[in-house]
Amino acid sequence: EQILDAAKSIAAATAALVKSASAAQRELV
Amino acid sequence: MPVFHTKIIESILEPVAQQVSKLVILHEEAEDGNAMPDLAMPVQTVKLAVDNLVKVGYDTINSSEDQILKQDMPPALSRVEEASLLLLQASQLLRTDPYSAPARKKLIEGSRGILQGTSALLLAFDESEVRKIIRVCKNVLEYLAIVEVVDRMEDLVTYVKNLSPVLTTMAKQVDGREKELTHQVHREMLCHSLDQVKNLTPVVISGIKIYITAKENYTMPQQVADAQTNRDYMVTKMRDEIHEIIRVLQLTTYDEEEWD
Repeated sequence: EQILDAAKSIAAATAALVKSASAAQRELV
Repeated sequence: MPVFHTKIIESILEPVAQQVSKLVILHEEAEDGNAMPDLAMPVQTVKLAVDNLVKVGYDTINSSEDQILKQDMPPALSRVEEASLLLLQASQLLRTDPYSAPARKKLIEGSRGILQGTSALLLAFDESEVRKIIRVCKNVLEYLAIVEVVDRMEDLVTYVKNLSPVLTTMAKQVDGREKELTHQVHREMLCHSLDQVKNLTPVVISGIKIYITAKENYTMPQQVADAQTNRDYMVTKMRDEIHEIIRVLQLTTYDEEEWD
């Protein structure tokens, strides 16, 4: 269970990071 | 065909996989790109989550007796840690040059690495959970293997008393696993075999009973032999279904399709 929770946190944090990076790129496309 | 073979893994990884795919496409379509924002904060959040995952991962490894899990998890954790370093490097590069191409590359490699490492980790953990269910299935097989020594009614009572809870546990765990799978064909196969086991259980017990009755009533040797053959046939059928459950439990969508 702890592994799943830790994986959820890392996935959410990575998704948020990538979303921020994508937002800047999207303005160009 | 689903990419992730369990609903929990899918719910964890699918959103981040979509975001990473979008970033890759945007990067390819706009090679030079806009200036990147300061990613120090979100990268730090990822780093903290990675540190926690590594800690929890090693706690799991140290407390587990599953040798395969102990072997499979560390490389996945290393993969996640390495990816997190790439993200830190990307963030540092972007602070000095928001247009840095190597930083964008590291950002993509890092986020892909997190996705792949977390996926490998969850897969290793999931396989370990599956091995626990398989151990219960093998426990039932062991009980079925000793059916030959059950030749008195009092033995049958003890046998059923011991077999029932193990069978119930197996049915509960396989049923839970079936509901967790994303692959429809695998779900149906598990469902079918589990139903067969449930239907065969009273038939097997009845077969044992008929054999014992034939033996105790000094019926003709041929009748005893027939009862024994029938009992063994039913036990074999049940054993085959449990072997099929074990086989299907070990299948993943990764067996059929490379997604990486």
